[in-house]
Amino acid sequence: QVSFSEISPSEFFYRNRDLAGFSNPSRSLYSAMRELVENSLDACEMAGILPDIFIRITPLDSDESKQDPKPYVLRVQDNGPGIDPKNLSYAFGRVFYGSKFKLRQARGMFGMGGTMSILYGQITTNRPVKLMSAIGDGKAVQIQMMIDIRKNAPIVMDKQVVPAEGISGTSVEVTMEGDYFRAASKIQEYLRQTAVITPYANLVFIDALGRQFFYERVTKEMPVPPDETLPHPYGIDVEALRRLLQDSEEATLLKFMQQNFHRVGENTARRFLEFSGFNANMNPKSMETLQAVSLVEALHKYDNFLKPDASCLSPIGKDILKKGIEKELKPEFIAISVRPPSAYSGFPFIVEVGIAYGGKVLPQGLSLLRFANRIPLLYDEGSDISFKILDQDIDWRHYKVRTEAPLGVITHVCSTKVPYKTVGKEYLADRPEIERELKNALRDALRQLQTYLSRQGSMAAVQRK
Amino acid sequence: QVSFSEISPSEFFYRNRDLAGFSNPSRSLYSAMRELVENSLDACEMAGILPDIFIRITPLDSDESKQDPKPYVLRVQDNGPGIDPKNLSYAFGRVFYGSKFKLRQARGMFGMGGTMSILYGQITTNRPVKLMSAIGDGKAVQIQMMIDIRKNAPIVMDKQVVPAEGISGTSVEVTMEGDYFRAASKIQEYLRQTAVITPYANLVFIDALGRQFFYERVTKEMPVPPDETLPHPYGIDVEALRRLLQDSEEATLLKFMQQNFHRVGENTARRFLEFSGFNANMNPKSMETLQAVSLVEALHKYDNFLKPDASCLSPIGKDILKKGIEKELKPEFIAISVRPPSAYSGFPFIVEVGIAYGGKVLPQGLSLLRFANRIPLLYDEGSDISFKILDQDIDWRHYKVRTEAPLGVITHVCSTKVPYKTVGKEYLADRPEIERELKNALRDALRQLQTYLSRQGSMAAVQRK
Ligand SMILES: Nc1ncnc2c1ncn2[C@@H]1O[C@H](COP(=O)(O)OP(=O)(O)OP(=O)(O)O)[C@@H](O)[C@H]1O
Ligand SMILES: Nc1ncnc2c1ncn2[C@@H]1O[C@H](COP(=O)(O)OP(=O)(O)OP(=O)(O)O)[C@@H](O)[C@H]1O
Ligand SMILES: [Mg+2]
Ligand SMILES: [Mg+2]
Repeated sequence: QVSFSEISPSEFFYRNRDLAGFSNPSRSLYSAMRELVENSLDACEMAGILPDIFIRITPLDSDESKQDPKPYVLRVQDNGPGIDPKNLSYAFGRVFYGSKFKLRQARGMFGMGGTMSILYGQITTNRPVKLMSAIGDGKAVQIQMMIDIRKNAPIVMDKQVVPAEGISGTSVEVTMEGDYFRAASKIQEYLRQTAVITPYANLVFIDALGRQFFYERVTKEMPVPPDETLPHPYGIDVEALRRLLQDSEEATLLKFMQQNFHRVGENTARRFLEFSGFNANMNPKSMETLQAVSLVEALHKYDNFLKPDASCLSPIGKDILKKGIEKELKPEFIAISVRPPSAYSGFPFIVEVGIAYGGKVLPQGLSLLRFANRIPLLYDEGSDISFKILDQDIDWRHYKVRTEAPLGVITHVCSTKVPYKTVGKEYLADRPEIERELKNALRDALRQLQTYLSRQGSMAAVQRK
Repeated sequence: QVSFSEISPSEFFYRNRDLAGFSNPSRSLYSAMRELVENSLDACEMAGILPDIFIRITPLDSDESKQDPKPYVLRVQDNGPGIDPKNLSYAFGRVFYGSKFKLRQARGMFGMGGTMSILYGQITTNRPVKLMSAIGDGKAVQIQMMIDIRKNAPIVMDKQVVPAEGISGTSVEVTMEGDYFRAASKIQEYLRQTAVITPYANLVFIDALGRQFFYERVTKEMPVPPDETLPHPYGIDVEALRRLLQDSEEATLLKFMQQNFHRVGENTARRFLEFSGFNANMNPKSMETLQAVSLVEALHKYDNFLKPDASCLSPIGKDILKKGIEKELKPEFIAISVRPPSAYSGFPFIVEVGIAYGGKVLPQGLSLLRFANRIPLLYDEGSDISFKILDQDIDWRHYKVRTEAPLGVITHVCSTKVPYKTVGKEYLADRPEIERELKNALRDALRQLQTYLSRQGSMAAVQRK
């Protein structure tokens, strides 16, 4: 009478696709586009390739009188490293499958964004996705596939291998129900903001009306790809520690500490083990469960672990941020504040804030542009921690900014684990450490603005005299 | 160099447990408590058993000087129908496993809340959960188990069967790191609001300080358990239709329409098939994929399907809502507005709104109590659709409510699929149909308040004369 069943991850997100940002045709067209573009940018950056990304949205039916919502062909192609043929169908045909489950900054983190775009196309049009991947070995693989949603597995319907001399890259062509009429401004804004923050990328967008948008790269300087890092002691839990102990190849607990934790050298390890009362020479594999629990307690309590460093992070940087703001917002004044690396729950993060004041591009009043791991966040502004800080924690009168003055605030949080509140990566949850760093960066940038404004004020006073 | 891997559902929510409401010890203690209480209430209601629910939070270490966060034993026990032994370990040991993946109103919907509570306990204390279940067959099963997080499977460490004459019920005892100091007020508020909306339940809560909270039932009248229903044509997509066609046992498309869709009788089916140009006698299994796509288009376009009915829903009802508000908020005036059944994307829903004005319990100004499928929602108020309506869409001056007057707004949305924005069931996403019904209910209740206030005003005027 009470009947139990199990559902697969793809089945779960098929039923609950609004959790992943696929709630309606307009929103889904945006989400599919962004998931694919973010995949392309991640791949190019990891491989050190200057990104050339091509995005096209074409109505399936050439009859222009047909109203939205209606089927579109969304195609995203890049010049990145491509995807190894043995992984290609699973990369897009399985939820919770990917290459970004590591402690290293990337746009992707859940192993499902590409798959959800394919899935949404399939459930609304039943057409297979067309994938093309070349990894620079002289060949390109072309696949047509669908997803077995109940089983969370790809169904490859056609596969061809063609010559592709000297090129690499990935192309995804999905047919899906969309609403370009409603989604257009958000899609264009997403690409524009991506160009602001990724000035080394070429983005070409041909939209449903055939209009071309070309964001040309303004620099050939790419950020250094971040390294994978080890977990920090403050973020470790008992499950994670037990796995490290089980997999450990170190003969002593002292060596184990050094090999498995972020920035723990021999001195730190020795002093910590002394503090925690554990024997530095004990065999990690011999540790009992209750001992592991108290080791975790000690790891959290010990005050002298080095703060996380930023080798696993890739902030935008003051120069690039300034260039991007200048190019897109053309303000009268720019202030940038880059905070030193910090951490929440052991996850390293860096906050960067820009302020753009005046000029003719920004609308009157306050605008907020939010970014996380170089992704523009365009939804749920009111729920985001940045918005709450601007709305509740900043005393604007203190900075003598006229309320009708055009003022743009640009926030970027980068981390090995961005604390998104939702699977759809819409906004950041409140984390006290991140909140504190955002406030500090904001106040620093506002002070720079205040200095500028008072100088303006005193200059105007001098001029009037 | 680019290495792919797959992670299980439990591994995904272990790494991203904040998506499910397990972000820190304080929040996790609340989330674990609520997930278990909601399971107990669901089970009792489905079985028509007046719920007796016992909740206890006890510090693991009796040394009271130990500060939060620290390990607690959380125990939730009910007199419900119990869980069949063959499903017991998977019910709590597997993510995406449960009995509520159906089109019927229930608090649970994701198949993971109980499992997450166990998982959080395990990763913070490494202790097994103790489960007890009796299904009324004279025996009770006692299990100690943990979760193999990588495999998404239970690890049963001990199992005993003991005599349990004439009783049924479930008990869950999980040991987890918590912060009762921070969580106490939210936990107490959750139970108090649950008592408001579930006046037929006995709730006994013994907290970490040994204090007893007893919410005694004020009625023995229970709501009729909702029926499982069929999908409505407006909510169907191509994947869902193809599955129905594949599993279909009907010989004709006409019969198929009647057997598989909500409130589609023979007349409606015949007229729809005529409208869509499909042959009523065709064999459903012979339908081609492209035909299925155009059938779905027609299902969405056809205007004359009956609106969903409410047999799959279980609203609180005007009487119970009024009783609960009276008992807990003791206001001077109550207005209730229950909307007729409606639907979003084919999912039936009902909106109920109560207004409580005046009295000594409510604080000054506006308070919002939100409920969905009889669950109190205590987090992320500012992101919820109800809050946005109160904040942006209501002209309060129109209703002549003094801003300092105590005014409580109680909203309840019940549906076969509550459009939660997050896996942690914190708040409702914006759905235009739900938004419209909430506004209508609110305005209706406010008009009742306005009538009352103007009568008060005129009575006071008369008295002054
Ligand atoms: N354009 C691309 N070029 C190279 N590799 C890609 C590309 N698109 C996807 N991939 C690979 O496929 C994997 C799965 O992509 P998918 O978007 O589903 O998940 P993800 O990017 O890892 O995480 P998220 O769900 O957060 O986006 C990626 O991890 C990446 O290895
Ligand atoms: N106290 C209980 N009495 C009877 N059955 C229960 C009880 N607790 C859990 N169950 C069963 O175990 C299943 C799994 O519970 P779990 O909380 O993990 O998922 P759910 O309630 O179905 O969905 P959700 O994740 O939204 O809570 C339930 O569907 C229910 O069948
Ligand atoms: Mg991705
Ligand atoms: Mg549940």
